[in-house]
Amino acid sequence: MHFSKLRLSGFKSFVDPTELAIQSGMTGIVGPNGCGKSNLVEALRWVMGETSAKRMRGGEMDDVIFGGTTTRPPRNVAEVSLHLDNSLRGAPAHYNEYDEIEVVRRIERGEGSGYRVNGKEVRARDVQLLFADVASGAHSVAMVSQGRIGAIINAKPVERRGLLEEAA
Amino acid sequence: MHFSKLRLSGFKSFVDPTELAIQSGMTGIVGPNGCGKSNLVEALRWVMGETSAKRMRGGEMDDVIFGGTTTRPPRNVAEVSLHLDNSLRGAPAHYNEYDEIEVVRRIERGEGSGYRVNGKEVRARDVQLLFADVASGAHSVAMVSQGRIGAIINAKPVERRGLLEEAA
Amino acid sequence: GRERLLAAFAEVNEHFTQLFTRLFGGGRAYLTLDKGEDGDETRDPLEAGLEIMASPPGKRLQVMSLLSGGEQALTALALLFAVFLTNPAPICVLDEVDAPLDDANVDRFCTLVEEIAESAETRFLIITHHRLTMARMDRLFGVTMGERGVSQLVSVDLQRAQELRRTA
Amino acid sequence: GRERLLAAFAEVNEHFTQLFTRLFGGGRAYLTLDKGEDGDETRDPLEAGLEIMASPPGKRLQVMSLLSGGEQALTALALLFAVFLTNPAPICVLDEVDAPLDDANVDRFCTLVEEIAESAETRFLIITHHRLTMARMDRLFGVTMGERGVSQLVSVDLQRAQELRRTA
Ligand SMILES: Nc1ncnc2c1ncn2[C@@H]1O[C@H](COP(=O)(O)OP(=O)(O)OP(=O)(O)O)[C@@H](O)[C@H]1O
Ligand SMILES: Nc1ncnc2c1ncn2[C@@H]1O[C@H](COP(=O)(O)OP(=O)(O)OP(=O)(O)O)[C@@H](O)[C@H]1O
Ligand SMILES: [Mg+2]
Ligand SMILES: [Mg+2]
Repeated sequence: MHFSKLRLSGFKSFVDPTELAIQSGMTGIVGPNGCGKSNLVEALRWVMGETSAKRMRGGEMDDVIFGGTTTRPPRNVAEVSLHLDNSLRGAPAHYNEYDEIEVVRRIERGEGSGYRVNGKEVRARDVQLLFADVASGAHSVAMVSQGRIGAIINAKPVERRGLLEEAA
Repeated sequence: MHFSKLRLSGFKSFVDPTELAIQSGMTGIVGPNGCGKSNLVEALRWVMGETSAKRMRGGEMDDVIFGGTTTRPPRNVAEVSLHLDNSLRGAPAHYNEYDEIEVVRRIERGEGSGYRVNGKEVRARDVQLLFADVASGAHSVAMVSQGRIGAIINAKPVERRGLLEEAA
Repeated sequence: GRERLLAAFAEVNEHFTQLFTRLFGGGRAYLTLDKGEDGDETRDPLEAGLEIMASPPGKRLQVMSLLSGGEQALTALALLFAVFLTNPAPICVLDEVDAPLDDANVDRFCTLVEEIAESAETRFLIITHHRLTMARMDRLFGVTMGERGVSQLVSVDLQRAQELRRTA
Repeated sequence: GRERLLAAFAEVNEHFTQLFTRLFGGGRAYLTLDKGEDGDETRDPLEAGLEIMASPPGKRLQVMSLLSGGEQALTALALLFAVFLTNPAPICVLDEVDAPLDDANVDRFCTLVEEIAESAETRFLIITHHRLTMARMDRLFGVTMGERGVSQLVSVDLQRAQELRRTA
């Protein structure tokens, strides 16, 4: 199973529909300070089931919805979808019959958020398990957010043990 | 009063006598990771009266003495001297008659460290006051050690108030 | 106590709002002495925390923690320089403060340092890995470890420095 | 519980010692489950902290906190990849992890990532400001804010990417 595409709309500074192809090898993402690079990473973590607003650098989860600029009005809905290519199989049993798996998370201001996998409504728990089964997910060691390396360096030895628990 | 020269010997990775000219304008210091750039900054803070081994990235103050490598034996003495050009005057009253002021700090393993200003033995307190009077010193806001910017960003608002007290 | 702190706050805030606009090429920012969790208006300024409100050019005003990594670093630099300018020191040492900045912000940072070096007669020692910053220095020193574990200081000759300027 | 953690520790430690040597081009390092302040030998591994001992090429063995900024970052990266390799995920996202590294270390970091991308079939999204890293990517996406506060994703054409490779 591969990650193949990420689509965002109304998510943080990505107010217009945006699509990022995720291809094999190394894809570089570049741009000036404050242009939205880390927001892309947060969109990926969010659709994989992130539940903490603080880890999304916000006060509450509604903060992920486009808040407006000096020229554009704020939005009330944000949506992120992640496409997984399962043609070579490898997805968790429950989903392994599909060639493609689309995970969608949508939030409305003041209403909370919901998930859909291939069009069917599911719980946050189901999405988190889907990604945990392929060693991924919002808190996976492979999602190295900005500042994470500094946090590992400054962590006390007991806090670093958490990394081992991830591997166990 | 200007800072004009820094001399080190036996201090951290600078085992051989080293001299850095401090000239007007901007002096860049470059080099690969781990080559000793931040050790230079620590030498400057140490001679200005730093008393905390932890802020020198060590366990105890003896850790500033060259500890040896796979090809060189450890040393037992470290010495740093800072030359101040006072020909245009501006030094604190006690020292203002001199054209040049040389501050030396020397440490012997297991014996502690001592200070001399223009050859005369003085206390740590005297050296700290000398630099505090010219808005400088080991804890001056103008000594921005590696990682300090990150610490200010991650500090709680109450901790940041300390910066204001420095200005008061 | 209290009068001095409030006077220092006013002066630092004035410098900060100007420096922010220069470093970001626009936008606006200011400091507030926050009233703490309970919003207690009468809170003693000696207990209050220092909060930073900032809006980079074209963006909404928000607390510093919602800015991007590079925007936060640039804001923290503006605050440090604001405190520094209330009482300029004869020397300022900056250890890799430009690491998170993109090229445009590095350029504005160097321009600001250049102006402070000229007006306040402060001498700067700047440790950097950024080619653009190296190219703006008046002179360069390299630290090498020809012999493993032993630091040596060498002056980078003009030819080499020119090369750095060209490819930056 | 305990068996799983000890087994994970052994596997992570094995990966870590190999990755450290590859990233530093020599030297050695290992992980220990520290016994805590009181040196209690019988301490339960589920309570212990993870300490990191490292010696870059030609230097003495010491705890990670005594290394330089760049050396610590590279060591933390080796640890993260060690945990990752015990259970490789289909995607790995790295947000400006190369910021504190010099050119030689950036080169070794990129080589390692390239090898993991090929062997583990993992797709990498790498956010960076380093020209050398940009030049090693298979493809580049740029994030811009043509309209202030609004992010747009554009694919950087090959011509531009070639230019980046040449000047890196
Ligand atoms: N809900 C939102 N609506 C609109 N804009 C937002 C929202 N949340 C965050 N932003 C904006 O996104 C910007 C931050 O973007 P991000 O952290 O992705 O930058 P970056 O490209 O990673 O920059 P750097 O190189 O400095 O790390 C901030 O300036 C912030 O104003
Ligand atoms: N007492 C000592 N004796 C010998 N070497 C020492 C001593 N204390 C520290 N060192 C060495 O100095 C090195 C660190 O140097 P420093 O932190 O100045 O590097 P740097 O040039 O700032 O690197 P970076 O670019 O990664 O920040 C370490 O590798 C450490 O082994
Ligand atoms: Mg970022
Ligand atoms: Mg350093």
